[in-house]
This record gives sequence, C-alpha cells and structure tokens, in this order.
Amino acid sequence: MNLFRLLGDLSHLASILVLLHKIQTSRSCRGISFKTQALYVAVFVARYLDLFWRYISLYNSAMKVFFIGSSCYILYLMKYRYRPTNDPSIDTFRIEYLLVPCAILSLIFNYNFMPTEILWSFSIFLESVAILPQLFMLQRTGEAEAITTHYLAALGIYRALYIPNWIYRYFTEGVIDPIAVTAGIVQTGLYLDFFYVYFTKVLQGQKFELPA
Amino acid sequence: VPPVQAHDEL
Repeated sequence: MNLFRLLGDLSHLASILVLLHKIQTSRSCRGISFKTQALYVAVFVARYLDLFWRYISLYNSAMKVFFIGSSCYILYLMKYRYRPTNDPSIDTFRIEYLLVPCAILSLIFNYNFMPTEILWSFSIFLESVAILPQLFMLQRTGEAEAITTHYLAALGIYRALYIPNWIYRYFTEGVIDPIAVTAGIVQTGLYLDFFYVYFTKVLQGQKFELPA
Repeated sequence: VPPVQAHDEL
C-alpha cells in the first residue's frame, strides 16, 4: 500500500458516498446513467468475488464488500425507490458495444486462461469504459448538477491516482501489471475532457455546461 | 520482465 493507492481508494469511496448523498437528498437519480451503474455492478462482481478464495487484507476485503454492496444498492434505488426520476430515454448508449469487445479482449489478454483470470481481465477492461454511458448522457443533456460533477470528478481522480501508484510500485517493488496499467491509462484518458470543464468551470463556481 | 501483481489492488 502506498499513499497514491490509499488516496485513490478513498477518492473512489468518496465518489460513491457523494452519489448516494445526491440521490438521497434530492430524492432523485436524475442525471445518473443507470447503464453505467449497472456496468459497475458487473465490474465489481466479476472482480471482487475473489473475496471467497483470495485473502489480501481486512482493508481489501472490506472495500470489496463495500463496493459490491453499495453499487447493488444504487441500482436498487434507481430501479425501484426513485424509479420515476430515472429517464431511460436519455440513457441511450448501447452497452453491447462495450460488453462484447471487453469479453473478446479478456479472452485474448489475461494472465492465465482460466475462468477466474478471464473474469478478472474482463472486469478491468469493462471498468475502463463503464463510464461512457454516463459521459454520453452528459454530452446529450449538455449540463449537469454540481453534485453529479463532484461524483464524476472523485471517480476520475481515483483512476488518475492509480497511475502514480503503478509508477511507485514499479520502482519500489519491481512489479508491473500491464493489463491494469493499459486499461487504467485509457480509463483516465476518458476523463480528460470532463476534468477540463470541471476544473475551469465548476470549481470556479460556474455551472457545468458543455459548449453547444 | 518483472513479475505480474497478485491482484492485490482494488
């Protein structure tokens, strides 16, 4: 564990708490892509079911339980409790365009051709693009509530912090995880446009609005 | 080539 990874994980944790706070206080999931949230459930279940056969630390296990539990809870809130506030007509990204390529990539790029390792690779690839339906929705509506942008910023910062973590681990432990690093760089790259608007507008007190 | 990590990250 190093500071980059710890701060990254805390940022990830914070992003989910911000999202829950947004949904609970506004009693609405307006502006949140159900598809992205469903993809995160798939990512966490595919990757963190190793809870049952791989023990790393209490920290690691507790985070895994939290991420699986909270992502399922968010889906429940969107699908049932606040269903009327969820507008599928603007959540139109075709997720099969993400699922199929990720499935194929995970069959080609994995560390061992066995179901658990293929699932692990699949989850890494899928996580890297799971935010696309959300960003696509943002692009379509052209604006977002401030709190939704804080959620996205925390999520993006989590991924960005994993990059110095890998560099640090390469020099201190001599390890490198090419699959995670490649997917992680792609994932962070997807946030660059968003970060630009977030740091130049939202953090200056302006509304999050994309140029028409 | 350095060894691959043991999936110890989240």
